[in-house]
This record gives sequence, structure tokens and C-alpha cells, in this order.
Amino acid sequence: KKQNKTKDEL
Amino acid sequence: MNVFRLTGDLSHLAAIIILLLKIWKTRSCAGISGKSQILFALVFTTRYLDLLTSFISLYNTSMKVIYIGCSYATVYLIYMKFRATYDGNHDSFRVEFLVVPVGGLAVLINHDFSPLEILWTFSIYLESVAILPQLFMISKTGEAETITTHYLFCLGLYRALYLFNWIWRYYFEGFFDMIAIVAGVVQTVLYCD
Repeated sequence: KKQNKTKDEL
Repeated sequence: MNVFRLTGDLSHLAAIIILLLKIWKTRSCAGISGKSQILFALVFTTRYLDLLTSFISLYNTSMKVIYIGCSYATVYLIYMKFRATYDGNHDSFRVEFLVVPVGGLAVLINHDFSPLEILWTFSIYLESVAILPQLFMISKTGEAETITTHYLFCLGLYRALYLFNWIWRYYFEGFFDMIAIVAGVVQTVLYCD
């Protein structure tokens, strides 16, 4: 399942 | 953004700056593993490719540029400018034993089989083991300069704080990323010694 991944982390 | 992530980023930035200044001021990279620094430069390069595609915030972009800039500057100082002080025969960790398995794992276990996602996953896995050559070198030389221990402490602290950040984000935002969390735990455990 696709986690709601946001690439806002460094 | 939460306090754990902010202090984590600042701790990470401090580690990078501490190392760069130490090499620059003492004009020597004795006791520093150039291989670890190359791995870190690779981590930042493969993780921050989205610099070209997406803009998240000024903070995010400027930190990424600083991380990439400092890591390449550190590699430059070690392998070019102060090459004479590089302790090559103690920096003998076989990094291909890290990069190849990590690369394979990134292709096998990821959230999405797209080039950018696989490179991001590769950078997450690689970051968790990138310090091994440095720890290996310290075990071989049997000593670490004080400044190096400060560097390692800040670097270890950064990912430990990120673990709290992920707990915070799971609790308040329902956000979690198992790949980052597992790699973060492995990374933090490695620094504990």
C-alpha cells in the first residue's frame, strides 16, 4: 500500500 | 516542521560544518575517512535530485544546497587539497560491499519503481551505513580526535531526532514512511557505540 509520502524532509 | 526535525537538521548541519572547519583550520584530514565522505556526497546527490524538479520551501532548498556544497567541499579537501595528510592505508573499508547490497535492496524494496524513487530509497539505505568506513578507520587507528567524536555525536543525534520527528508526524499527521524509519533506526544504532 502506498504511504502518503511527502518528500518534504531533508 | 516540528522541533525534532528542526533540531535534527541543525545538528546535521553542525556536524557537516564541524568537519569541514576542522579539516580547513588544521589543514589536515588525519583520522577522517574519505570513503565515508564520498558516500555522504553520494547520499545527498541521489536524494536531492528533486532540487531540480520540485520546490518545497526556501529552507528546504537552501539546506539541500548547503549539504551538497559542504559534502563535496569536504571530499575535495580530503582528496585534493590536503591529499598528503589523507591516511589512505587506514581508510581501507571496502565500500563496494556497502554500495552493491544497498543498491540491490533499493531496487527490491521501495515505495515506487520510478528512477527518482529508487534513487531516494538508495540514498536512505546508504545513509544508514555510510558512517561504517569512518567507524572502521577509528577502530583500526584505535583513536579518534575530540573533534571527530563531536562530529560523530552530532551526526548520530540528527537521525535519532528524526526518529522522534517520525513519531510526532505519525501521531499528529498520520504520516509514516517505514523505509525511512527502519533505516533511521539502523543508522542510530550504529552510532550508539
